[in-house]
This record gives sequence, C-alpha cells and structure tokens, in this order.
Amino acid sequence: MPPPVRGVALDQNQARLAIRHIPDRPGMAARIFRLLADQKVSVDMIIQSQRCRIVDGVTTRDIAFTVAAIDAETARTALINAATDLGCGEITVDAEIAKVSIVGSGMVNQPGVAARMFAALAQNQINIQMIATSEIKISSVVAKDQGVQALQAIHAAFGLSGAEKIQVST
Amino acid sequence: MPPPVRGVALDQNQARLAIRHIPDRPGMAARIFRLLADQKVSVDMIIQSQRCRIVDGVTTRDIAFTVAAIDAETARTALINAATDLGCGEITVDAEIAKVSIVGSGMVNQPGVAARMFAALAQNQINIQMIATSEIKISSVVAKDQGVQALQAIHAAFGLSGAEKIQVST
Ligand SMILES: C[C@@H](O)[C@H](N)C(=O)O
Ligand SMILES: C[C@@H](O)[C@H](N)C(=O)O
Repeated sequence: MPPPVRGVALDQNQARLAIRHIPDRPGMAARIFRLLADQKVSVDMIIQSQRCRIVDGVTTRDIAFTVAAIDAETARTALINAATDLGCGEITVDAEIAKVSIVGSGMVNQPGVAARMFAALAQNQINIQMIATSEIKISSVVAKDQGVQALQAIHAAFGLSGAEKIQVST
Repeated sequence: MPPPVRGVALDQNQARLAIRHIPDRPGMAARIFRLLADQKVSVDMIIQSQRCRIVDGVTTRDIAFTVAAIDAETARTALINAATDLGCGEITVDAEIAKVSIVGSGMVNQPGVAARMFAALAQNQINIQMIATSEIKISSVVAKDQGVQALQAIHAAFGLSGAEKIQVST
C-alpha cells in the first residue's frame, strides 16, 4: 500500500469571498459563477454547505469560494453590482487566509487521514475556517499568518521526508 | 488543449450528515473525524463553510460530510453519543441524496466550467444542495431522485460522447 499522503501544499495567495442568503432555487449558482467567469475570475475552491436559512420567508443558502488574491476586488465588485438582481445578501471578502492541502490517492478509503491532518492543526492551536475534500485531496483554510506553521505541522504528522513535494505559493 | 472535462460520475450510494453548532476552536474537527475513523467509517466529502453563528455566547460552525449509505447509522449513533462531550448541537442525516461530479485536469484555470455544470442542472430544474471542488473535480449534491437526470444533463452540456467514462454507483 503506498502511503496515503504523497505531499502537502500551501497557497498563501488566495482570498475568500462569501455570498450570504442566496435564494435556494435552481439557477442561482449558475448565474453567480457565470458572472465571475465573464469577468475572467478563476475560482479555486467552491463550498456550499447544506445549511439553509429562512430570510423574509425565502429559503436561502450561503456560497463561499476562494480566488487568487489579485482577483478578489474584481469578483467583489461584480457581485455587489449584481446583488440586488440576484436577490442575495451581503458579500464578504477575507484576504487574510491560507489554504493548506494534503494530496494522495486512496485517502478516502483510509479513515483517519482527515483526522490526522486536523489533529496536526489542533496540536498547533490552528483553527480551521473551511474544509473541502475530494478523493485525492483534503484542503483546509486557516489564518494567513498560520499558513507556514500549518504546512510544517502537517508535514511532520505524515512523516514526509524531504523527498515529497511541498508546493508553496506565496 | 484537452477538453477540461473528461468524464461525469454519479454516486447514489451516499448519505449526508450534518453537525450543527460545533464550538469553533482548534481540535474540534480532529475529535469528530477521529471518532468516525475509530468506527471505521470512511468519509467521502467534508464541507465546512466559513459561516459562523454565535450560540449561547460561543462562536460555532457547522460541518457536513457524506458517507456510504450503509455507514450512516453507525456515524449518526457515534456522533449522538458524543454530542454532549463535544458540546455541539443537532446531528441531521439525509439519505435521499445523490452526488454528481465532473472530473478533468485544468478545470480551475478555465473559469466557465463550474458555471456550465451548474447551468446544466438549472435548465433541468435541479436544485444544488451542496458544492465541493478541487482542482480536478467539481461535485454537487442533489436530491436522490434527480441523480440520473443530473448525470444526463451534465453529460450533454459538456458534449461528452459515449467514449468518456461515466461511473454510476447505485
Ligand atoms: C444556492 C444555489 O446553489 C441553488 N440551490 C442553486 O441550485 O443554484
Ligand atoms: C469547527 C472546527 O473546524 C474548528 N474550527 C476546528 O478547528 O476544529
């Protein structure tokens, strides 16, 4: 069995946007991401959780996503201009984030890989702000000033030697 | 440039759990996923959005995740037993879901790929309940009874011929 985790990556070059209270009906996500695509904004992580909230009698959900820090302002302006049209609430931006990820095949089938990553962050008092996963990657968003510490903690927790790829984009 | 999307996958074998009002401090995610790992529950998607809520003066966040449908009850019981210890709120389970995903390399750099997937769902009046992405995969959770329709709509939207892999696990 190859080790489940092949490497750790850190991206300190992202900003997170969140759109609150999007009416929860078909088509809303399509309009939002089409709007961003038309502005040539590449979106990295998109996270929409299952939680709904009723606002003025309408069921709504939040969508959060990360972009390259240089695109944050373009994305924010485009969304603010469309907020009334979309019928959604507040648009928030946070550039003080870092994304730290572990990559490897077969992680999902080995319960405990995610727990080990999260425990490495916990032992270093690093709070997890967002989580998104796929079969071969687990990403966490942490405070920007804890990015390097998060990378080192996870690297040590999985016993990765110098050989594994560490990607840091600053 | 290879087409950004190589294939579409549908998994109708999952259940979604959500844990509400988890105290937002380091270590909570580690405890939750260690608990599930100890029960040999493999977790597929994990989604924690940035949204915080203040409950009884404590900042909290929700975490949602999907598991194989056969593991849902084990996961729910383990979490309910630990809820007081963890200091979190309600645990909800929904087995009436399907996960539909597009896979391909270089999707993130092509801004309109996500918009196209979401538009295909919108045109078929399919509501998106959750979204999680990575560089090579965009997954959406939809109602279980719309899973096959979602797969077909996305397949058509990306002009995938019979040659591309469609993975359906039922
Ligand atoms: C909130 C948003 O995702 C909506 N449910 C949609 O399908 O577009
Ligand atoms: C909510 C949970 O993710 C918490 N922030 C932690 O770091 O564990």
